[in-house]
Amino acid sequence: MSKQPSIFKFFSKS
Amino acid sequence: MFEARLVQGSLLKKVLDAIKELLNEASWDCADSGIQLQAMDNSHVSLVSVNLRAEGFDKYRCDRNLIMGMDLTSMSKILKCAANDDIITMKAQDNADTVTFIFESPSQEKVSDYEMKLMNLDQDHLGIPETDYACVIKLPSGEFARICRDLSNFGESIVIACSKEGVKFSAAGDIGTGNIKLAQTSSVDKEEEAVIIEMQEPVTLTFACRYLNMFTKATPLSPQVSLSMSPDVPLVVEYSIGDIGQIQYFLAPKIDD
Repeated sequence: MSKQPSIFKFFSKS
Repeated sequence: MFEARLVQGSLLKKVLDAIKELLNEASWDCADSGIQLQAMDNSHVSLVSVNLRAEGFDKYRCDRNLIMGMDLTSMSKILKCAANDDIITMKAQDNADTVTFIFESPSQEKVSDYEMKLMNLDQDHLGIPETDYACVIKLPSGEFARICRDLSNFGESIVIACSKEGVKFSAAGDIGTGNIKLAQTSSVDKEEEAVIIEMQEPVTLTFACRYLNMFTKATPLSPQVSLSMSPDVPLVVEYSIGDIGQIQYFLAPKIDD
């Protein structure tokens, strides 16, 4: 099974 | 005072069609340089970024930076009232709580205006780092839409594997498996029919079909789409918006549990 990470994990708040 | 006039109003209609399934509401940031929108979908899996350059508009004026929070379902309903060949103008006063859309027929014989309430949206803006992608694949946008649609019949995910031989899209599920291979085109009559692969290193990543299919709602905007991939970072699916800007979708790759 694979899971879907959030885009938050990759891009930080600016 | 903010005013942006676009003779090719159909582009704005297509932009809304390209984002309304993914986003319920979003803020349009208007500045001297143009209009930008950045928003995550409700489940925070993907990020949409729209950039419309001021020079791309037939008339553009933005005296003060303005953030226009909009319900995109409402905006889409209003833009549906514009004909495809209408000239579209967006207008707002400084500190206004409404925006006005003006639609002019090419002959100027019919002019409609619709006022819409703006919303105060508290949205996080994410910093997108400059990335040199290991693979950039350019292909006809219709082909990409077809591949996503076809492979969605097989499973929830599509594996995109890019190597120097070409790019392979695969899906597997209960009914079986599907593989679609595209080789780089050697010669084409039209530039938009080309498949071009720029590769530094081979990359294989897995993405959710559901999101890829929503991104392909941008297909009418541009005959070509580009897919940028690097190991373990979000895929970028980019369509140009005529000569005035581009729409980018970022989608995190699926990871093994």
